[in-house]
Amino acid sequence: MKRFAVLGLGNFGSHLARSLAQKGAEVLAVDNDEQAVLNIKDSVTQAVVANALDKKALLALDIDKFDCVTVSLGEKVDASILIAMFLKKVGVEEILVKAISEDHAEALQNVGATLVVFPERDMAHKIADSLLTPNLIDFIPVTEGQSIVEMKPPSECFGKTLAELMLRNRFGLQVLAVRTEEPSWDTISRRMKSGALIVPDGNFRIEENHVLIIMGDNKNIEKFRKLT
Amino acid sequence: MKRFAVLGLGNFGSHLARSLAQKGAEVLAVDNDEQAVLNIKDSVTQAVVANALDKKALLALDIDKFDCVTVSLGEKVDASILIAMFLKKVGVEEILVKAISEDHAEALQNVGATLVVFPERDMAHKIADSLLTPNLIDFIPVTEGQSIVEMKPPSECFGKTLAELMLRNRFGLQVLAVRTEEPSWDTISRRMKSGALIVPDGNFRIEENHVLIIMGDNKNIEKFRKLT
Ligand SMILES: Nc1ncnc2c1ncn2[C@@H]1O[C@H](COP(=O)(O)OP(=O)(O)OP(=O)(O)O)[C@@H](O)[C@H]1O
Ligand SMILES: Nc1ncnc2c1ncn2[C@@H]1O[C@H](COP(=O)(O)OP(=O)(O)OP(=O)(O)O)[C@@H](O)[C@H]1O
Repeated sequence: MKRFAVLGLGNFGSHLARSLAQKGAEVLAVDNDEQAVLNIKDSVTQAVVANALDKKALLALDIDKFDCVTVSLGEKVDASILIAMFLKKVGVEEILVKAISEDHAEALQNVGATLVVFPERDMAHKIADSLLTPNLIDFIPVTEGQSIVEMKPPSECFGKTLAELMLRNRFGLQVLAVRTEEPSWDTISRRMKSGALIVPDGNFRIEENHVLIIMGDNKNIEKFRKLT
Repeated sequence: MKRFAVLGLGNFGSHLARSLAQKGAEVLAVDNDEQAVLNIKDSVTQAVVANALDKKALLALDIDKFDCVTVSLGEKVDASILIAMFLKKVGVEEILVKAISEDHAEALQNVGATLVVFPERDMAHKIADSLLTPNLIDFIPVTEGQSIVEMKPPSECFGKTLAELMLRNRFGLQVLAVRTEEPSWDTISRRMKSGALIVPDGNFRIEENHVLIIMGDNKNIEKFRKLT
């Protein structure tokens, strides 16, 4: 099992630490604010009050033996860069750092952070994509120019079989799967319950309430969508 | 084309406004900080200095005629809740609000926000999922208990064809597609270039550098993964 250390327990760090621990991972949580450490200690393997800039303290916690160390210190740009460099030096393989600006992100990549997260920017981009595709419920980029998308079928497809529609010949699109029941958000398990999903054959008949999971060229997907 | 208004131009709001405008949407950007408005005016359709709590000012901008209004005012919890209520009252269909805590998120949902975003929490959960699946490069939840995942093939698959491996019979898994070239991050277009993707038939031979896109029951995926 992978061993994680999370340095800095603001919103991002604490949610990450809890989420990893909840899924059964071993998590060391570190913050120099005692209250932050107290708030999380029952949800993680080990919670320690320490200054993440204190190399001796980190080595005393065997930081170099962790598979993945996350640095999420908020506004402390210099601190996070220095700590990322130190972690790289002592051989930590996965160094995840939360950035607070583009320049910060670039500097972190330069000093060896393996994954730089800028939640406000990253979520803004994902959301812009989904807001702009009103009947593409979920947009998953696959290959430059190609995508796997979910979409409601254009009305001219209702009641027709896949064999009749000949989407591959007419549009170069492949229907990978069809959701025959509406997705819904389960607030308890915090998962998307996507209803029923089936892999259709040529005789499968498309209905109005179905959601198609289609793969193909972006241009072809757009052409198909314009039939709506 | 959908018309968007973004109230509050911090990191999230400004990235969202730019991202939407870049993709061709009509975007009105609003902030009461003149510098924030000046910084963005060349990247959006219209940028206005105004107090988002000023209902007259919003109505003068025809806020009720926008398809989607985003509220991202940072620490101003009360303000965002009041504005969300007002937007609902004047009939805006999509009200997206950035939350800064769980309680804030809940309150916003109660007053009618249609999409509540809490970037630090939402990204932390997504990242926790991907950190915990070391050879599942991308984990997309599909149906309760089922998933579409990307994974490196277990070594016993190398050099064998899909027909020989009989994954559907032995594991109940369907190989939807195979990446035959490594994904890489294009810093300019900011897209994942996923290399080449093909939809395999039974004669397709799996190689060590391939990435399989597999669909099936979570338990079966885990069984298959344990072969590694
Ligand atoms: N040198 C340090 N050593 C250990 N912890 C630190 C150090 N400097 C800051 N911290 C902690 O890092 C955390 C940073 O949280 P803060 O909310 O400021 O930022 P963040 O994590 O970027 O924000 P968010 O809450 O949006 O995730 C705080 O809990 C703070 O106590
Ligand atoms: N009443 C208001 N009317 C218009 N703009 C406001 C109002 N109150 C705050 N703002 C603006 O909202 C923006 C909030 O940005 P801030 O960085 O504080 O938070 P945020 O958007 O949550 O954070 P992030 O930068 O992490 O996205 C600021 O640019 C601020 O000027």
